[in-house]
Amino acid sequence: VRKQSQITAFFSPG
Amino acid sequence: MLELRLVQGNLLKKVLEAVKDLVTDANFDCSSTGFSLQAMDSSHVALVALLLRSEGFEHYRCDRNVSMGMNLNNMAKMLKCAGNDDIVTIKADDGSDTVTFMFESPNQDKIADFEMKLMDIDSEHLGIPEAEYHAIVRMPSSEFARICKDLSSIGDTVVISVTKEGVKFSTRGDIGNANVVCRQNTTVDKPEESTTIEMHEPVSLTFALRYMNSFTKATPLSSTVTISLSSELPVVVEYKIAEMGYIRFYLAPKIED
Repeated sequence: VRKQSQITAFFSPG
Repeated sequence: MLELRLVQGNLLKKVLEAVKDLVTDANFDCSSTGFSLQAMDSSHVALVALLLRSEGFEHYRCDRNVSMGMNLNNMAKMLKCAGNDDIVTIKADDGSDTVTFMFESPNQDKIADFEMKLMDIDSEHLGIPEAEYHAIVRMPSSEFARICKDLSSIGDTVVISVTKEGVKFSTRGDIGNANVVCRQNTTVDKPEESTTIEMHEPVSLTFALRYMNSFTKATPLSSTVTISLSSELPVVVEYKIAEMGYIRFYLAPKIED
């Protein structure tokens, strides 16, 4: 099963 | 005081058509570098980054850095009122809660002002690190749009795999499955019709087709699209905007649970 990841898991605020 | 005059006003119309379905409200940032936007969709799965460099404008005045919150649907409504050949000027006074779009017909016989209310948008700006991508595919944007549209009639997700054979787009659904393989092809007469694949390592990633289809609304901005892939990183789908900059869409992959 694949789940959808979020952009915020890869790019952090800044 | 901010005053940005864009002779190719239809570029701005096309930019809005490309992002308005993905993002509802966004801050447009204006600095000496240019007119830019970074925004995520409401579920934080995709991110769009736009840059229109100051050098691409016929006149570019931006006295201080400003961030203008706009509802993109409303902005698109106003820009739709500009003719395709119109010159568009974006104007705002310091501290104003409105922005004005001025449309001038090419022979200057019609001038229109559309004033739009700005809004306060609390958005976080993400740092996008420089990455070495495992594979970079450059192909005609219309071909990429066609593949995304075709596959979305079969399934909900696309697996994009790059090997030395080429780039493969695969999907599966209730009615069956589909694979489209594009091979490197640089022998065509026109460079915008060629497909080039730069592969450092084979890579295979899964993405939601709904977002890919949304990105292809940027197709009128560029004859080619560049897809940059690295395992476990968001894919970058980039449309270059001639002489001015780019619109880049980042999409988070579907990963093993």
